[in-house]
Amino acid sequence: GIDCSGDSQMCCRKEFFVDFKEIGWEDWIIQPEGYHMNYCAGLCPLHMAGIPGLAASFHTAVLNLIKANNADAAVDSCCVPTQRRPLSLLYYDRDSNIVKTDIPDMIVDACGCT
Amino acid sequence: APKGAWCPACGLATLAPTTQRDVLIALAKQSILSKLRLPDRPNITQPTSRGALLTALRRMHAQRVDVALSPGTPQESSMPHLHPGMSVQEYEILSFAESGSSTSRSIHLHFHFTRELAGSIEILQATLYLFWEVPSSGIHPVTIRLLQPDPTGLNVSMASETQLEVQRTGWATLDVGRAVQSLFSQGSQRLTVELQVAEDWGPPLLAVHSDSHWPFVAAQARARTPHRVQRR
Repeated sequence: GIDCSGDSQMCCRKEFFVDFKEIGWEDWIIQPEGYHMNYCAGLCPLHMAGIPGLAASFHTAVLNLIKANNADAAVDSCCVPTQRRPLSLLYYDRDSNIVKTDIPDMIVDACGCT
Repeated sequence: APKGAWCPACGLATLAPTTQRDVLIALAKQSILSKLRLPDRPNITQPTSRGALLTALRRMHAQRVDVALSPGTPQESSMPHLHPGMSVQEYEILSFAESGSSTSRSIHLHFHFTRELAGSIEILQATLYLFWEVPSSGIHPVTIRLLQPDPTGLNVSMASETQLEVQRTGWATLDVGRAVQSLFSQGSQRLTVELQVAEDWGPPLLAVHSDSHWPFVAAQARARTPHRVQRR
């Protein structure tokens, strides 16, 4: 996948870090110190369908399908996460118990066009 | 997004940077709280002391090493075991005791488990850790009763009773997995542990004055997988 930089309009991953101390959550979240809430943004014009972040063969397959099915009817595809990982948290719950858990699919590592 | 509705991905591009930041932080908060099944961020009135937390984590680690090294003894608890690598969300819960009533021969400890998780997790293992402080040599019999409120919450019923013979100062563990699981299945979250000694030794042997030897329960749990019906 591609990280957004400069004025690229194409589908890419935007980094965004939420510092728990800045939002006043550091008293109940023991670890980690923040959350990488990255997200996908950007355009997925026709010729981008299926890349980046997915296998090239899939891209070719998608393009062939679009050609075969009357290209001008096709619309842009969407810029979505193609790779994600869990967010591990150690926190106090409302009864002051200490809970450790891994919340699946919370951190976006790569983006791509459907 | 439907015509005219606000599309989160493209809508952000038109927002002023500060507004965009506020929107993203609000989304991050909402996402974390909903995944932890919390209606709002918890207000921590008495955070656990660092000493107690570090001691508990060390004890749990040591216990795991002991169990891993013990020659082939299968786990007594009949709880389903953790299968590492499963895609189901897993939890480790540390619940420190809240001291209850005590007499010269008995003491009550209360453990409040996680309200928001109670209905959505199944307990895999739960172990009670107690630190004995033995006043004199010899064998000291101690009775440990696990009490839980009945469904009305008005009375308590005894879930189990165990006789221990304490011979020296140090940590002892007791498997409370079945009691905690039955607590959760009844929708209650409070487990009371009653410790009783034969003679008047004063509060039974517990090092309750020492912060880093405070009794605790360590539980491992797993999110309940929704019951799937497969049609052929």
